[in-house]
Amino acid sequence: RSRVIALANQKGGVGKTTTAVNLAACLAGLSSRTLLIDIDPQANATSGLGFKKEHGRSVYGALLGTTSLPDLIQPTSIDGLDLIPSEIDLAGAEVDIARTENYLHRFQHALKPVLDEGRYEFIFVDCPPSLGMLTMNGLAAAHSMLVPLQCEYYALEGLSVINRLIAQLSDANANVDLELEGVVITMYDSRTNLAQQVVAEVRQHFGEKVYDTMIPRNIRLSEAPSHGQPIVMYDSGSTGAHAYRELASEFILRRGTA
Amino acid sequence: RSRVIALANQKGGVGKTTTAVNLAACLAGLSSRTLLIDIDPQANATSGLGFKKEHGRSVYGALLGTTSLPDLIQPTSIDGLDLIPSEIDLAGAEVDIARTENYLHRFQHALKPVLDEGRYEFIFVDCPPSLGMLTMNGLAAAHSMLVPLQCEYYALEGLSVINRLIAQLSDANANVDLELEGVVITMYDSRTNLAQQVVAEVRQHFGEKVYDTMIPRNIRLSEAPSHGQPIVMYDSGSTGAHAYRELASEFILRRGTA
Ligand SMILES: Nc1ncnc2c1ncn2[C@@H]1O[C@H](COP(=O)(O)OP(=O)(O)OP(=O)(O)O)[C@@H](O)[C@H]1O
Ligand SMILES: Nc1ncnc2c1ncn2[C@@H]1O[C@H](COP(=O)(O)OP(=O)(O)OP(=O)(O)O)[C@@H](O)[C@H]1O
Ligand SMILES: [Mg+2]
Ligand SMILES: [Mg+2]
Repeated sequence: RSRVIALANQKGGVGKTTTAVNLAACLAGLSSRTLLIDIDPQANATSGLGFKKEHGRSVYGALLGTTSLPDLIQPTSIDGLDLIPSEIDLAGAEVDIARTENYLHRFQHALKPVLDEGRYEFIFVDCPPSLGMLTMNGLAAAHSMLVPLQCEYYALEGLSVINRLIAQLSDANANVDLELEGVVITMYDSRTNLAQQVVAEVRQHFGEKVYDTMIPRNIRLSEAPSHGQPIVMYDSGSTGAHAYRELASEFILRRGTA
Repeated sequence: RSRVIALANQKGGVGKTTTAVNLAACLAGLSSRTLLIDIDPQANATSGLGFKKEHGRSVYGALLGTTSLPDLIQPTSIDGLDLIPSEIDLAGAEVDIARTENYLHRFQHALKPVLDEGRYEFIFVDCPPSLGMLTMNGLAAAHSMLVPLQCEYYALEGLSVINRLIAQLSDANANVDLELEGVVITMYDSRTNLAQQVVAEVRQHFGEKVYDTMIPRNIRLSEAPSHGQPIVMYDSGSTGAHAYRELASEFILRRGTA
């Protein structure tokens, strides 16, 4: 019943957290109960929703089997959106998990009671910018992967890794069913040739998988996190808020016909 | 004789690679023999200097002791600038190294013959956006850390980790001498309040350590990598090229009086 969607892209700064926070908030606004799980030790999604990082409040314990994931769930200022926060010390989990049994499925195992309860229609997992243990655990537990793509050359170069990654997870029997939910174009500036070239190339490679909605570069989106609010609360009339609402509607529409 | 400087910041997309490539190119232009070592599996510095990623051509083998680092050195189109490239498979080194003896000093050990030869005045190491094995190896081998900082809220939040990191490396006896070379403000857009607030806050926390030269947001900087050229070759008259030349001069000046 709950669909688990990982926001992943090993390229840094492409808009994973911004998309996780704002898409989740807009879906909650469309009455889809949504949970956002922050598994990035930077804990940007945690502060982007107005929470301080607290020692001990992250998936760390649940990955090692010492705490239960449902106990970490907390409500946010957005009706219908809950959060499991992150903490800086979660970075230590990379080494700890690597040394355990079944190290790729620790998160999937921890997530099971949340899925069994079936409270959420969507569960988003915000991953760090790497393909280490935390991201691999996030992907192994996910039904699909949502890939934000910044309209820049280096970001485009990194896309070739994505299809390889899905194949690798399948070959390793870590997650044979992982699908590509879609590619979201972020920080689009229609005035630059580079952005137009990148978009043309992405649509060529990923075709239908690229959302029609493109998120424009909008300073209000980068101001909102300093107020601990999603864009729809910080500046509901901004082009950024409009774009994420559009994306949420398109996301639902595509899911409905999926 | 050679100073090893790691470009590191676990926050993604802050301008680590752009600063590594362009500062190294500008220093070579000022007749300082420079080596750039790409230890990010994304291999952006490699393609930013016009090279394809090739299987087997990266520090991977040298980290495991099977190949020698000096053999990987190759000249670039910039006089006085050499490169050790990276490859996607280097991501596999994170797990491999974690299981070896002395896993924090594999890179330092591999670098020794390059330092003994003393051919380079500066050796820059471009790190991935994480605090995993590759970045920790880069930092353990470095004399100092150069931290690019994007003028954004999430990037500012991540700075608190930097001082902690230097202390942690010292406590773990991984690198008791690691210094902060400096903080470079990147993607500065003087028209936004956010950028001005971030700069004021960074100068308050890091004082003298913040370079006077700020790198402005300049589309030519993000176009240059698609041509495989540093900015001084792609568009020598751009504000981006001017800023990195200024930064190189300030960098030398500060080193001279260090
Ligand atoms: N459409 C946009 N317009 C303007 N700024 C944006 C936009 N999307 C994201 N940003 C800003 O760009 C920066 C990078 O975005 P974000 O942190 O969401 O990327 P990320 O992929 O999660 O980064 P990381 O790889 O570090 O996890 C942030 O400071 C964010 O506020
Ligand atoms: N001053 C600038 N003006 C405009 N664009 C820039 C500037 N500096 C960097 N960029 C662009 O911003 C993006 C992020 O920069 P870059 O890749 O150098 O960051 P990074 O910290 O190395 O990223 P990662 O964390 O993925 O390694 C790139 O597409 C780059 O071309
Ligand atoms: Mg993020
Ligand atoms: Mg980089």
